[in-house]
Amino acid sequence: NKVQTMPAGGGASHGLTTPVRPGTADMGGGYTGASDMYVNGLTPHQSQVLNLIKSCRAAEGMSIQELKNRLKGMNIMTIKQAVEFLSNEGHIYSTVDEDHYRSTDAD
Amino acid sequence: MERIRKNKEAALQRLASRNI
Repeated sequence: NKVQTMPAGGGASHGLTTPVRPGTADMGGGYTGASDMYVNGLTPHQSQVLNLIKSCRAAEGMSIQELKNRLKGMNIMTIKQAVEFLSNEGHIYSTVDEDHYRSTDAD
Repeated sequence: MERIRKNKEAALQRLASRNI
């Protein structure tokens, strides 16, 4: 007589569970409300500064001081931050010194 | 002025890389 013993085990189905994370992918930025509407990816302050620099025909560009004079009421820090942003993005570049900027659009 | 030309070139490159 042969007694066959079936080896137990093995076959239990360990289902691999892949954890599903709720989709919270947020690229950030974007539309933040009507009071701070972005135009072409620029804040109103940034586009104002850019437009002024674009309008300048001088070879050395426009100085921060002149921007400040034209943009009455705009904080000097806001202007400087806008200039820095626009420079980083390549919209403007400094000319004779770090106080004068020209637009890459104008020629 | 060399400095201005270089700055402009660098700015144009930054602008181009942003627009890709």
